[in-house]
Amino acid sequence: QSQVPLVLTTWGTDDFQAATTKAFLTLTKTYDRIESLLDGLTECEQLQCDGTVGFGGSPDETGETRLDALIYDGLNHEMGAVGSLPNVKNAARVAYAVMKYTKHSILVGDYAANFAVEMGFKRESLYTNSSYAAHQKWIKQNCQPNYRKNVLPDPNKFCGPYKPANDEDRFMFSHSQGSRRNHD
Amino acid sequence: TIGMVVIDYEGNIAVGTSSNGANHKVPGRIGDSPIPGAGAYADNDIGGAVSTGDGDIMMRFASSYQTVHYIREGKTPAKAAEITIRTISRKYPNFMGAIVAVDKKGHFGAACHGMNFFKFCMQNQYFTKVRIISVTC
Repeated sequence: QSQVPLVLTTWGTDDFQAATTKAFLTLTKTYDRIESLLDGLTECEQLQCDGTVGFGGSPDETGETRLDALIYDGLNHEMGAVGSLPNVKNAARVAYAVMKYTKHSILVGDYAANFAVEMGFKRESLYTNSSYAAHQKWIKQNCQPNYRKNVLPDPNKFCGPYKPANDEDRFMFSHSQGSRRNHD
Repeated sequence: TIGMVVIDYEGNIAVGTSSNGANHKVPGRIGDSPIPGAGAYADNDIGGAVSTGDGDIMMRFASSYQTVHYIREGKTPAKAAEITIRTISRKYPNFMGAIVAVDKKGHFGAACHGMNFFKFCMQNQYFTKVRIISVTC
């Protein structure tokens, strides 16, 4: 039996199931694998799947949410990606715009957002009350956990700002076990 | 992170990811998701793979590219994902992550580490609804 057409999606909670359904529906309607992929990824961005996709999740040390996305077409080995994209919600579709409208593979940061706006995407905040609250809570618990090491003050106890620790002060950096929600 | 693989009616493969990265990251940090060969990789003649988990660690092993490479060498998707996951866990025993892999015929599998089990979604023409598949890590 042919196993295709087929959609596979990481994680199994409701929102990821909805993204899979959306992608498969688009595939059966349009026969277009890229459109199917974009619809599925965008569904997760809009649903903020598990808080690890889309706006309002995983704020950085400053409280800002930025987005990463990649579209890779196996037929032509074409791709487009964005990294650390601020203030544009449709990261997957911006990644596709990189593939469609440039000869590059990846655009990052504020310039990626400028490119997105130039290609017709809307510039809008990625903050939400919950990302703001999560960030405030994190600060109150002395910025734990964090991704700093070999700095002063001790990053296992204090917030920054940090500066490099000299040799005597080096602290063992224990690779914090990535919890289900503290991962990419 | 969402990692997604789509194989169309002609067997053409597209893969993609979208993520808001790690919580409380240092500003400027990007994860493995947008990096080709790490967050996702596809080769129409072989198959595709997507990765999720501790992106800072997984990207150092080009986890999706490596998995597709093992499929190219004749491993099943599940075995290919498992070999890659094991390679990473030997260097980083505490890492947490998972890889979903598929060959060009649509046979698929997954492997994981750092959690008890990993669930992923599958839908094809034989199921009217999404199927949730769970693998033990």
